[in-house]
Amino acid sequence: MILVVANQKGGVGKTTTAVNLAASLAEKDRRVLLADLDPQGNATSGLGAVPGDPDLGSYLLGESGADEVRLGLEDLGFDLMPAGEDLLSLLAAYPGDGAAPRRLAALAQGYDYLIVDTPPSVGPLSLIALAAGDAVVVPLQAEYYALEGLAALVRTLDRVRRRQNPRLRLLGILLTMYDRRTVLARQVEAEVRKHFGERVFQAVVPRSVRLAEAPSFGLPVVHYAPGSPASWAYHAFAREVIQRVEAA
Amino acid sequence: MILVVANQKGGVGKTTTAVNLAASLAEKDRRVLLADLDPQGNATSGLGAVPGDPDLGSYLLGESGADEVRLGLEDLGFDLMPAGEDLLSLLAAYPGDGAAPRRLAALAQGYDYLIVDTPPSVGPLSLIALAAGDAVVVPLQAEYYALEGLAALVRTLDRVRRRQNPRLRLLGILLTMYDRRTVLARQVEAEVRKHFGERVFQAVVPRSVRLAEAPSFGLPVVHYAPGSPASWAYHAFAREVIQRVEAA
Ligand SMILES: Nc1ncnc2c1ncn2[C@@H]1O[C@H](COP(=O)(O)OP(=O)(O)OP(=O)(O)O)[C@@H](O)[C@H]1O
Ligand SMILES: Nc1ncnc2c1ncn2[C@@H]1O[C@H](COP(=O)(O)OP(=O)(O)OP(=O)(O)O)[C@@H](O)[C@H]1O
Ligand SMILES: [Mg+2]
Ligand SMILES: [Mg+2]
Repeated sequence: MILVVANQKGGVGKTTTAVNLAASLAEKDRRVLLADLDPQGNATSGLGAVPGDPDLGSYLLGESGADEVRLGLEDLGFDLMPAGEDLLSLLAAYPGDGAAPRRLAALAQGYDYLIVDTPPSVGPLSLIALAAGDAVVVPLQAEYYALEGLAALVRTLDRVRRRQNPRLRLLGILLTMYDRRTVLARQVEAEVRKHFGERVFQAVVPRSVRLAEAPSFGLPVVHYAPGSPASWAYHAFAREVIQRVEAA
Repeated sequence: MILVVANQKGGVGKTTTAVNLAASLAEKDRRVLLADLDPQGNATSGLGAVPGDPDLGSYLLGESGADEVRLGLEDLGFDLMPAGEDLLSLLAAYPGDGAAPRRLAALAQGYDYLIVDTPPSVGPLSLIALAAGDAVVVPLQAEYYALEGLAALVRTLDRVRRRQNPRLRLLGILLTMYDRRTVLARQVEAEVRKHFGERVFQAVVPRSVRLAEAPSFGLPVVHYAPGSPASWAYHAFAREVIQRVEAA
C-alpha cells in the first residue's frame, strides 16, 4: 500500500504526519518504508538521519539501487529512503515520463506500507508521488488558508486520477494542530466534516509543543512523548488507516 | 524599495507578514503595493479579493498592463496585484530570462514599497521575486524544521546575489508564531540571535489566534484586532523596517 502524504499548503503537518504514521504502524507490526521526497529533507533530519548520499533522488533517476540508499532505523522499527541533493537534480531533470513513478512504486515490494512525504507544492516531485500512489492522506491545519486550498488539492487529485493513475483515491483528511479552545478550529472542523463526511478521519491531532520538540531529538512523538495526547492521536489515526486499508 | 517576503519552509507566516507589513506601512502614510506571487493566492483572498482576471501572472508574461490587474484596496490604504490562474501559466512558460523580474521591478514606480509574497519553495516564481528585489524579509517560525531550513535559504540568497542581482540583501529575520511559554521557542530565538545578530528584528510576532482568524474576515490583523498583541507586534516590525530602509 503506497500512501502519499500531500497538501500544497505549507506547514500543515505533512512531515509530522508521515513520520508518526510510519512509527505507529511499525509499532503495530507492519513492515514500513518511509520515503522523503521533499528537498527540505525534514522527515530525514526529523528522524536523526543525515541527507542521503546517494539519496532517494539518485534512486529515482536510476543512478543508484534501492539498497544503496535505504537506511534501517533499527530502534524505530521501520526503514527510510532519505532525501538529499539529488532530489534537486531529479527536479531539474524530470522528464515527465513514467520511469520515476514506476521506480517509486517498486520500493513498496516487501513492505506493508510505503509512506511518501512531499513538499508544499504541486510540482514535479509531488506529481511523481501521486502518479505512483494508491491513496492520499491530506493533513489539514484547522485554519482559513488551509481550508481554502483544499478544493484546489481535490481538483489536482482528480486530474492525476484521470490522466495518470486511475487507482489513486483520497484515503482521508486528518485535522492537525487543532486547538479546541478556538472558535476558528471548531468552525473549520464543522465545515470540513460537512463537505467531506466520512473521508475526514475521526482522529484529530491537537496542537502540542511535544510535536514541535520531537524532531530536535530525532524522534517521532510516539517515541519522544509516548503518553502524550499527540502520541495518542497519532496511534488512533494509524488504527483508522489500518481499518480503511486492510479491512477493505 | 522592493521587499521580498521569502522562506521555502512552509507555513512560517510569509503571507501573514506580507499582508500586515503592507497594511501597517500604509497606516504610516507610505505608498504601498502588495504583489501576490503565490499561486495559492492567500494574500489575495486574505484581503477579501477574488483571484485576478487578468492577474499578476499575465502582467509578468507581458500579456496585460499593470493598470488592468491592479486593485485599489480603498479602506486599507494600499494597492494589490492579485494572484490568479495565470501564475501557473507563468510557471509553465518561465523562460528564465530577465523579462519577468524587470516587469516585477517596474511595478515599484510611484510607490515607496513594493512587497512581494512568495510560495513555499525556491522555484521559478520565488526566483523571479529575488531577481527583482532590493531586500528580503525572512519570517521564521521559532521551531526546529524552520531553523534547519535557514542555512539553505541564506545560501540561495547568496547565489542569487552572485548570479543575477548584486544589490539583493537580507533586510532581516522576523520571529513568528512565538510562544514564550515554550522552551523550544526561547532556544530557537537564542540560536538565531547568536548566528544572525543584528539581522534579527527586535520585534517578535506572538502566536495569536487573531492572526489565524483575520483572513476569514478579509482583513489584516492591524485592522481586524487593532489593539491586540499581534497588531502591536506588526506595527513595531513595520517601524523597524522603516528604520532599516529609510534611515540608511
Ligand atoms: N499538532 C502539532 N502541534 C504543534 N506543532 C506541530 C504539530 N504538527 C506539526 N507541528 C510543528 O509545526 C511545524 C510544521 O509542521 P510540518 O513541518 O510537519 O508541516 P509540513 O506540512 O510538513 O511543512 P512543509 O509544508 O514545509 O513541508 C513543525 O515545526 C512541526 O514540528
Ligand atoms: N503569529 C501567528 N499566530 C498564529 N497563527 C498565525 C500566525 N501567523 C500566521 N498564522 C496562521 O498560520 C497559518 C500559516 O501562516 P501563513 O499562511 O501566513 O504562512 P505562509 O508561510 O505564508 O504559508 P505558505 O508556506 O503556505 O505560503 C495561517 O493559517 C495563518 O493565519
Ligand atoms: Mg514537510
Ligand atoms: Mg503564504
